[in-house]
Amino acid sequence: MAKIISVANQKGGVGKTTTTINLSASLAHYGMKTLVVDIDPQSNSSSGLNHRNKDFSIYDVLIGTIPPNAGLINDILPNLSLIPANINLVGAEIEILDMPNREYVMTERLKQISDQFDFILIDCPPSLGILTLNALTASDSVVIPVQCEYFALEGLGQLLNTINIVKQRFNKKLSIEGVLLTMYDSRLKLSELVAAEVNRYFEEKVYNTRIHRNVRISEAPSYGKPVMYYDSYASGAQNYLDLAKEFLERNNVA
Amino acid sequence: MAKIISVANQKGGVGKTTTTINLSASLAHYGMKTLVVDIDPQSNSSSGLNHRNKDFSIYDVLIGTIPPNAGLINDILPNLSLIPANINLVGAEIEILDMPNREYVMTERLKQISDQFDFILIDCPPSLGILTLNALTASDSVVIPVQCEYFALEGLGQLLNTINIVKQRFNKKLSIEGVLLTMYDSRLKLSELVAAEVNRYFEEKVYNTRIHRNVRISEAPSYGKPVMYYDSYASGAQNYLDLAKEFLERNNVA
Ligand SMILES: Nc1ncnc2c1ncn2[C@@H]1O[C@H](COP(=O)(O)OP(=O)(O)OP(=O)(O)O)[C@@H](O)[C@H]1O
Ligand SMILES: Nc1ncnc2c1ncn2[C@@H]1O[C@H](COP(=O)(O)OP(=O)(O)OP(=O)(O)O)[C@@H](O)[C@H]1O
Ligand SMILES: [Mg+2]
Ligand SMILES: [Mg+2]
Repeated sequence: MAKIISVANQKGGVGKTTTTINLSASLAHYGMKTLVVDIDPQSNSSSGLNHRNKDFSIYDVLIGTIPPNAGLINDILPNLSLIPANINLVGAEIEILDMPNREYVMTERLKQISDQFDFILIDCPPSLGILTLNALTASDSVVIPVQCEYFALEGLGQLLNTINIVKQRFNKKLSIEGVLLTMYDSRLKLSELVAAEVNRYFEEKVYNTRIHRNVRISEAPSYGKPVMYYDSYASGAQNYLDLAKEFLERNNVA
Repeated sequence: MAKIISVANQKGGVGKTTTTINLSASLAHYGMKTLVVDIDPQSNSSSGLNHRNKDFSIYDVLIGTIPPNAGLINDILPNLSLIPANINLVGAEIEILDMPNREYVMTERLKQISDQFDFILIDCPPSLGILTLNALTASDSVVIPVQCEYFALEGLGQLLNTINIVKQRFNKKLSIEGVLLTMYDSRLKLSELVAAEVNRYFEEKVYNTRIHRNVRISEAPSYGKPVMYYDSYASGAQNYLDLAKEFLERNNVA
């Protein structure tokens, strides 16, 4: 049975997609069979992994027109598979609202394929709507990327409230996998202030690994590659490999 | 009658809030009576203008429990007023769905206060849901902030589709006010590539003024001030004053 992890934060542009792509690629690099599930209608995780075919997506899996296995794109990279997103997802929120058992649709779908993987990472859209709630309900834990900026701090209270509500009402096992500082720039006072605040708030949940601002990370998606495949010497590639190591240690996988 | 302008882009973290706050403050500085309407449940525009009181918000105005005038915080800065957001907005999307005339709720509310202002700017959340659709339906035009990053390019097609749908079905007068390049860094090849692509796609709609990446812009919100009130010598403050001048020229206001 795979461990299912949502990568979530309703604040926009904090590094959810970047973390999903690069943490997944790094876990795959260390031999873990990993699945990325893109549930953002923007489908950035899909295109960041060079998948541009819009024929089917997680939308079809959620609505039930295709079985979960048919939504899988296997081994898009060694040990890494994808269930892509497409624009139809925009309509999914309203359609799922009318489905029986609407909170557990994603849970039920992922259960059918979970034995094929060690880890499943779900890239969430920048909102706390039905799709994100479905992902949290289906997950064992949540990775929370926090950009080292002031506005990123403000939203954390809302996110924790939502996680607690989901935990109480739909998914008792939900926990925080870890809090990740992203776009950290050690030259900026603001970065240090935010990092200190996040460490005070989340304590041992915060990853020791920080993802530094690195232009190679933002160039990689235009080539459809995780940064380690685009420029393996880049500091960004190394940061995400370090994160994967720390992630595996916390999951007692040597 | 005020000109009503949505600041919208479903891609997260591209500078919607930063542009709403700083363009509004600059227009107010040039003597325009300006209103900021924050419809993002994250309420970043509200806190960026040092408003932290959660008692009432645009939610109460939309649902109709208070009249629009009661939602106004007048002269939060000279010539600048605010209708704040709060967390209740998360529930607004589903409540508005059940209201008669649901696409025109915002239009109807803003009509009642529009004669008090020259310009009204609406800060939209990072999604194309009911709240953003309501804002687009209520607006004369849209300012589209585009971060100089690869993923920011990908979402533009979806946004234009949505603008066209709203224009055809709900609001014939809707047009693109302008496209603004944000977090531009002239040292980065990626910035130049994205800028060239955006200019090719939008041509004369793109503002000549580019907002350069400037740490003072991201520090200002922690003091609850637009950047021109936090550090008037900062390049970011100058960029937004230049933008306001260009905006007024395009609106034939000397
Ligand atoms: N460490 C980094 N260094 C430099 N650029 C980065 C870094 N992490 C992310 N970026 C860039 O910042 C932008 C925002 O990141 P990303 O799209 O991953 O955030 P997101 O949270 O998924 O956004 P959304 O809320 O729209 O889903 C992207 O253009 C990405 O390439
Ligand atoms: N020109 C700039 N230079 C430096 N930092 C900037 C600039 N513009 C915006 N920022 C910072 O980038 C982050 C994202 O900007 P902002 O929050 O305005 O985007 P947004 O589109 O409103 O995000 P959301 O999608 O969450 O609503 C903020 O922390 C902001 O302070
Ligand atoms: Mg994303
Ligand atoms: Mg915003």
